[in-house]
Amino acid sequence: EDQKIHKDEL
Amino acid sequence: MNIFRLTGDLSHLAAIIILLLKIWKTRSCAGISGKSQLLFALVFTTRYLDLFTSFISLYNTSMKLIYVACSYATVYLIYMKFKATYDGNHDTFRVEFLVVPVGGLSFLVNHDFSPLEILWTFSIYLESVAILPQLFMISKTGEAETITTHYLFFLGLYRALYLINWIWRYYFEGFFDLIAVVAGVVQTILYCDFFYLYVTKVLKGKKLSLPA
Repeated sequence: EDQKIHKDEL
Repeated sequence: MNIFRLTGDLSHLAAIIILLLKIWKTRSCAGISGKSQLLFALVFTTRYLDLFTSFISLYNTSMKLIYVACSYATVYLIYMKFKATYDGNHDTFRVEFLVVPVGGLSFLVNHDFSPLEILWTFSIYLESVAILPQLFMISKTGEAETITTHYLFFLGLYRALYLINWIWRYYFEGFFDLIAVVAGVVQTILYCDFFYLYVTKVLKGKKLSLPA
């Protein structure tokens, strides 16, 4: 999940 | 989602729309660096490939699609529709000096050595310096139209608001992404000189022109 976290930003 | 992140996104959107409208209404892209706009199109393309692999929210997906579509529309207007007005002679920044080192760095310093992650990292690094051809063009011609300075202001404000967002997220969510933060700081610093001129000149009703 950590890898996905920054993808919530643009 | 906090208020800084949201206003950052909206500021980014405002910048993109201001630029599109400026070109569309004046039927001219004079004073705009096509190279910077090409780099931004590359930034969005390489960053938002996760549109195909993961869904975060309707907001996230729609904003990504809008950014990508607008950046391609801008490039189309500059290099196709209003090509005759494009100031290529003044848009002489060598983009390979940005793309090559940034490409190398994204291979060396990333969160995970996988294609999508390297491309995401590349886009973060590239975004931080993608405005340089535009700033170089302004320093070369010594001036910028007021509407172009509004575009630059919102574009710079967006990353500055993201910095506050990251401080907020660090304290309240324990979220910290070193790559994004360092690149975001670099990106914001590049605008500082411009912010100064914007506040001291443009906001006082004067045109942005640099001393010869």
